[in-house]
Amino acid sequence: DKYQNDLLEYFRTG
Amino acid sequence: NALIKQAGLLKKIIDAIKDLIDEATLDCDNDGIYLQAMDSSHVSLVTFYLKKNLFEKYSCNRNLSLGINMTSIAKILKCGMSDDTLLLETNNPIDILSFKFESRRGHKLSQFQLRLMNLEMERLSIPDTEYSCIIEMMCSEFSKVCHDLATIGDSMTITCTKKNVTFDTTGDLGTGIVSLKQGVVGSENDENVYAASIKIVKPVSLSFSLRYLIYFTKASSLSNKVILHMGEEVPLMVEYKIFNTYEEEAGYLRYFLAPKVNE
Repeated sequence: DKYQNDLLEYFRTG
Repeated sequence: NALIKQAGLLKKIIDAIKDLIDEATLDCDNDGIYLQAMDSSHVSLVTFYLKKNLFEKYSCNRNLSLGINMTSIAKILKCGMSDDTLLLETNNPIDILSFKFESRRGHKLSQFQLRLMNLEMERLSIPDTEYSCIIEMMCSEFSKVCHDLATIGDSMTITCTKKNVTFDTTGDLGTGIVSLKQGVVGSENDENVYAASIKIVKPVSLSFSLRYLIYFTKASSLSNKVILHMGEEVPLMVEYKIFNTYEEEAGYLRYFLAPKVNE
């Protein structure tokens, strides 16, 4: 599966 | 020290996240208890906040981070009855969390201790997001839609417009589509029956993994309603509000899920 965001990266950068 | 009137409520909250995350820290301060954890594949994030008013008594005179194994805490919570009162306490040094259950009639007391873990958890910052669509619907309805469509496909596209919200899927056997109209659609036994309440800035259509959405519906027993927050390029937020025994809002359980890339 491919996802639009890597959530760890997304929330790390705020 | 935190005294909760119905141990079953904490059990429901933990049961709603324990299959998604293995370990997490409970961050406690004088206002309440906060948890944040990501599933191992980094596709979803879970947070909850249990405000002070969720508890009959609550005190925390310094900030604490309690490292918890989710399977272990779920095992302990299973030992109590759902209408027992539950007192949570930590000792000093903080290496255990104690659980004291007392039956409603006071005839049975049981005590369990959970060994805490040393977890180095990264605290992520969840930005304030202006979502394009906010959809409120009955939890039972959302759960049924997810389970029904999962019998057909692996992912579900949620399309929200001013007039309705549509859930659809495609699989090897065929397709499925469920549409809920905006607004109150009627009344049943003098209670309003909602299809979906939609607040919209801009129409959105995004696809999500049904496997994760079905995990999230385990929180359905916490609340009557679920709130879906959607926007382009941002993770979906699925929110269940948590209420205390006086029916006051006393926190939330939120799941974040990355949309799938349409291939």
